[in-house]
Amino acid sequence: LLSGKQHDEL
Amino acid sequence: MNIFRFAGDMFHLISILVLLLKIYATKSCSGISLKTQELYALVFVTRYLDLFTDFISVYNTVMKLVFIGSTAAIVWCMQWHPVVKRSYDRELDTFRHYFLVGACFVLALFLHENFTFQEIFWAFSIYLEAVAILPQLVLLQRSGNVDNLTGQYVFFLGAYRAFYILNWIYRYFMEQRFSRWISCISGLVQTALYADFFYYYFLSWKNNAKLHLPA
Repeated sequence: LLSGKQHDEL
Repeated sequence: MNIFRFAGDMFHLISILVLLLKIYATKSCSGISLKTQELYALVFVTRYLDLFTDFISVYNTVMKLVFIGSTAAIVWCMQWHPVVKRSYDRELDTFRHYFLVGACFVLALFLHENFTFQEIFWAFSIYLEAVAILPQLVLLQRSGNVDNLTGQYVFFLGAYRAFYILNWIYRYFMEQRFSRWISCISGLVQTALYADFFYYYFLSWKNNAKLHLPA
């Protein structure tokens, strides 16, 4: 789902 | 998303709600550092630049809006609310936080993941968050006593960061592609800054005494 997304953390 | 990160986000949310509660319930912001709140507002604005460009999840977007909105509300209250602003400890909250902003920005220019506008501001926000609590901790030391809502505010902020460290450990073992050294190192520095506060908080809780930080 979040692969490749750099910053999935808040 | 893992339980450590979710718990961390909830502690972060609780810390901000505790602060909003204190301000609205007591109509006072004594013991709260406006400079720390300004730094946090800057942290959220520079970190969530991708708010409208990248959609990650409803949860992610909603939390970003809540963090930006609530911190902006706290800064607004402490500066413009006719009743609240009178209780702001202006003469105690004298930490020169502009140096923190400058130092973090210079560091972000050298240490970042990609040399792009968004990445540099993201790294800046990570470094700034690590030191944003300093004006608040200095204010607490100067004002000596810590009223329990402000103490809880710092406590929950520390818990949020501690759970994020557990989240990074978890992700390190569970995901082969894990490289968030900027967040990890900065998060460790940030949590270390809370360690001494936690120590005095725990002592006061154990002795059931008023939290008193050594001057």
